[in-house]
Amino acid sequence: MIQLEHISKTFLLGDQAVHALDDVTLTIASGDYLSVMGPSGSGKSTLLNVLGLLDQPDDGHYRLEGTDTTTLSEPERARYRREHIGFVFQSYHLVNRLSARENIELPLVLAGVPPKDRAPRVNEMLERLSLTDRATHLPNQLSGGQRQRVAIGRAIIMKPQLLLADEPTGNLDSKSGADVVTLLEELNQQGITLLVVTHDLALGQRARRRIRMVDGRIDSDGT
Amino acid sequence: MIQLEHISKTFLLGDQAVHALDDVTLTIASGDYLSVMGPSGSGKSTLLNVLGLLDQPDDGHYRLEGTDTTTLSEPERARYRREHIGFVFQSYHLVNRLSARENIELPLVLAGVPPKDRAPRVNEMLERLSLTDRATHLPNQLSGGQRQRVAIGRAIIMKPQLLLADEPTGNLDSKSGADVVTLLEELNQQGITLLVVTHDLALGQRARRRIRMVDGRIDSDGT
Ligand SMILES: Nc1ncnc2c1ncn2[C@@H]1O[C@H](COP(=O)(O)OP(=O)(O)OP(=O)(O)O)[C@@H](O)[C@H]1O
Ligand SMILES: Nc1ncnc2c1ncn2[C@@H]1O[C@H](COP(=O)(O)OP(=O)(O)OP(=O)(O)O)[C@@H](O)[C@H]1O
Ligand SMILES: [Mg+2]
Ligand SMILES: [Mg+2]
Repeated sequence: MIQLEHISKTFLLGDQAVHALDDVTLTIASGDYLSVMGPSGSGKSTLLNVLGLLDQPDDGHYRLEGTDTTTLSEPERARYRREHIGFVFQSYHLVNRLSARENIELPLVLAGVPPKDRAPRVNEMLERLSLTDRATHLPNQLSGGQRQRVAIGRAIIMKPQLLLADEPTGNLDSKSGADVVTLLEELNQQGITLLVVTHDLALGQRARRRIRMVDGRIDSDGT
Repeated sequence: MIQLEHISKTFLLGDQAVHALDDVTLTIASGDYLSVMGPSGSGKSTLLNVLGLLDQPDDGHYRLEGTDTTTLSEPERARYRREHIGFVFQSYHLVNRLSARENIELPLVLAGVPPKDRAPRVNEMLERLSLTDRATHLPNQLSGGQRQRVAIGRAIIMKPQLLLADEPTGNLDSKSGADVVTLLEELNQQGITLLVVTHDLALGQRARRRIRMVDGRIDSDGT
């Protein structure tokens, strides 16, 4: 499903070059469940941004379902993201003027799902994430962990084919974190390809396949 | 040093009342080391915001070094914060147009420390937080964990009398997290009062005194 071949991504700041991704080669089959761990700054979020079509590599090829993504125009990439990819961002990126409910509902609205079909799906998601009592709150009226759960809800409401979760439990207590992991793993059992970046060793070890990154490179890749 | 007496804080949204803090009584001696744990949404950040003079309670009294803080004007509160309190925010709140170095340096600038005295202190802090190579990066050119470390550096550079850290290791790998904890505990050993909100049980158990919050109340307070 996913083929990264000799992917590199370098940020240039003045005369300093940061090799955020350094010759990364990785094949991921549809329905896989991978964790990505590694030191702060090792390139995990950058890897997810490339996989999620949010960022283009400077070198190498990213083939997604056989298509070379570098040949896609920006509107095509945006459309592919909307239709196939769910992304839980490390810093959430919620829409500040929309409530928890409206943030989670947004992908359904963009996909043209009619209002009467949206409500039950959003209500169920709010319930699964223990956010029902906070549905009308704006992001700045939510706790850190509540915002994180809204970000998760928005990423998964469309049951996207590829789910990229960047530190999805970092601001959650053990119970809320366990509820989220249960939800993500259910989606994987239904066939969704799941990548979880995490600093939580216990969570990382739940994945069927564990990737470790160091300095922009894949240091180990095993089961 | 710190006396919270029957502190309550309620957020009103339309006709819904959220009791973020519900009759909280707590005494903290100078130099104490406390952890605050509890479910997502239980009031931990709100407690820190009240302690840090960022938010006023609706009921009860907050005495700080004998002064009833409700009698302070906003400029007096701002000055007290600047001179005595260091705050690591759950969402960092870095200044986006300032580099890592400049963000960390900011409290020294506000305190009128001369440039030639600032540089060695900032350099040492960058080194302790493994940020030397990222000193000139802007926040959007940093990884999540790097931003978290900048937020920590800024909070501690003035060695404030009271240090409030809201989930300071949430986006850090185990090594960076351990380095930060070492740094915070060193400051406590030098006499700084340290409160750490965390979802990390291992970190929470390092504190001499452990507070657990549930639904805006202190559920347990023990050593
Ligand atoms: N826009 C940018 N300009 C320059 N350097 C950048 C930029 N974005 C990221 N970097 C650098 O690239 C490296 C990889 O960043 P990335 O965000 O992928 O790390 P990470 O593994 O997700 O870290 P963390 O665990 O702290 O979230 C970091 O060292 C970071 O400073
Ligand atoms: N401005 C606000 N308006 C309404 N409700 C609010 C506001 N700010 C916070 N709340 C609510 O108050 C409660 C306590 O929030 P707080 O941020 O203190 O929780 P927390 O314990 O820090 O949670 P987390 O572990 O998720 O960070 C939450 O249920 C939250 O939804
Ligand atoms: Mg990251
Ligand atoms: Mg909080």
